[in-house]
Amino acid sequence: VQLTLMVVGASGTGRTTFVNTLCESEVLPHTIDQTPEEAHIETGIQIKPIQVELEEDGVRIAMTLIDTKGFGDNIDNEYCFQEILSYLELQYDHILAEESRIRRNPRFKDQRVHALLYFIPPTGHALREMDIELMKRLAPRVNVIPVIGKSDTLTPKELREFKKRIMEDIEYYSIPVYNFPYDVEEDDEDTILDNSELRALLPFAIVGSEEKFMINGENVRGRRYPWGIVEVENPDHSDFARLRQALLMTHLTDLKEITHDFLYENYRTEKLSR
Amino acid sequence: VQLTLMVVGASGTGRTTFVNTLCESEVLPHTIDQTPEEAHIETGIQIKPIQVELEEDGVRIAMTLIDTKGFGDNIDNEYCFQEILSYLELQYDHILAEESRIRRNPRFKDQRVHALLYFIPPTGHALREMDIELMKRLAPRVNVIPVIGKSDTLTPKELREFKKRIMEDIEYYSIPVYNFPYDVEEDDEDTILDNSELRALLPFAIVGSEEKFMINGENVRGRRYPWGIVEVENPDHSDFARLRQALLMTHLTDLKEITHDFLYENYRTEKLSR
Ligand SMILES: Nc1nc2c(ncn2[C@@H]2O[C@H](COP(=O)(O)OP(=O)(O)O)[C@@H](O)[C@H]2O)c(=O)[nH]1
Ligand SMILES: Nc1nc2c(ncn2[C@@H]2O[C@H](COP(=O)(O)OP(=O)(O)O)[C@@H](O)[C@H]2O)c(=O)[nH]1
Repeated sequence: VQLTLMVVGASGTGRTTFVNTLCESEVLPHTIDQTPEEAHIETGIQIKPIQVELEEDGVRIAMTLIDTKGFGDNIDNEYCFQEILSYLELQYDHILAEESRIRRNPRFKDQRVHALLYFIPPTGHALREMDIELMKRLAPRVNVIPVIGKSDTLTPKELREFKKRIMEDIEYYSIPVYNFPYDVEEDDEDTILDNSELRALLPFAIVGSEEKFMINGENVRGRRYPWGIVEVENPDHSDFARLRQALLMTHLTDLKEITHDFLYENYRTEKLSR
Repeated sequence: VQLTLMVVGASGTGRTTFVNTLCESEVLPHTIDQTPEEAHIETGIQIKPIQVELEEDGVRIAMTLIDTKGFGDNIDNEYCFQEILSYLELQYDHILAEESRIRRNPRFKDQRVHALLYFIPPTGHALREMDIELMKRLAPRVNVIPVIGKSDTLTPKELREFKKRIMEDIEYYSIPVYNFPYDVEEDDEDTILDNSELRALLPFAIVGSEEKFMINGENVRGRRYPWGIVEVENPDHSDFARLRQALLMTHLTDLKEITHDFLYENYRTEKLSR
């Protein structure tokens, strides 16, 4: 099983830690070791795919993870949007070219992105112009799943209000995010229930950690503060476990089908009719 | 006693809450009630002074607090720097004009800003280009005190490394922040100790809260999470108390003297020699 996931978000929203938590190993290095000299060149965005082998519920998943360092770090961020969009469309162009070849390339690799996790910084207010712009522009080309990074910054009440406000913004600006679609007439009760629950969690409140602690006899991933320990997999502390299950198990196929049968097809039609 | 304080930082860095915590009452409203329609117009920055009466250790302080909503919220933030700088210089221009008047204006109010608290978002990495630019450009006109907003986002180890990295950046970019200056030859031991301790805390790790909880029989300001309660005034949880004491008591005079005798004089010399 293959899956291609992209993570986008401003520096410091917990993207790198999330990826390492998802893969249960340090697949992405932290750039915190960069010296002041190296760190402050306005470099635009760096799009870097890496290959990871995962196992979820006995199923082996070959995952391509694409990190996008540098998004939102510049004083003017206009071209960052364009670089990500170009990357997504380039993968569609490769499929288009391959489709029309008389002699197929046996080594061809489908690198279309099946889901883009957009990390909203936990401000506690509303979507910023940058968040709206990005999601709106990318949603026609990829399944955009909004997540709140470092959600342990927010108290339960603040989180509820923040999630509600973000979904109102998403509604108001007609941003077509991936919202776990279901058909009340076609789908069975379990599917409808599962999808409505996931939809109700949007945007997912994410906490990531590369450290483990002993809690109630179990070694669990968490963040230890002087006032307590946040448990990554505890549903009262974070939506991480639910999101991981949706991405790697229950909704993997749906994300791929929507990408191939809908998003790609739309792009193809648009491109060929120009 | 009069003091003028400005708070600058991107939306969601905890500025409003900090001000309300400092004044122990809701002097600044939260804009979280804005609807999506109102909130997303690129309005630039809003500079709004408010007057507050405080009491610290029996001394009455008439404080002017200046909030700067909208900083860093736009896709292109260049003009925000300029608006803040213009505000600071305008107050100097007023003094300059008043100084040269033959007939003094008895109702003249000195609105020079004595300290600017710059809220660094708790990314855990390093200063962003925007942070460096802002502090570097404003430091010649006002005492800039860097603080880390919402510092309860960081574990003790992350906070230590973040503070260290920020101070390295400040050093590397020669940003002349207010660093609790002392004279080893002139000042007494207590003053030297006090100032070195405050300097060592830079940038101050701030947690703010408008809620109170019962902890060990005392009603204290804090933030309650499912995993524990952060206490605003607990020095192991936040540097809030130390900063408040410095601003309103121990270093109030120093901040004003530097503004009047050094920063203003430099501006005056520059302006009159053009
Ligand atoms: N509070 C909190 N901090 C986190 C979380 N995940 C990562 N961090 C910390 O935030 C800092 C930046 O994280 P990183 O994953 O490198 O962010 P990135 O720049 O978005 O890739 C580091 O100090 C992390 O330890 C989280 O879920 N909650
Ligand atoms: N984790 C954390 N959240 C805070 C802190 N102070 C305020 N907040 C929350 O962050 C959100 C935005 O705070 P606010 O003070 O309005 O930020 P501002 O936009 O910078 O003025 C609200 O949900 C606050 O309750 C803090 O010290 N730590």
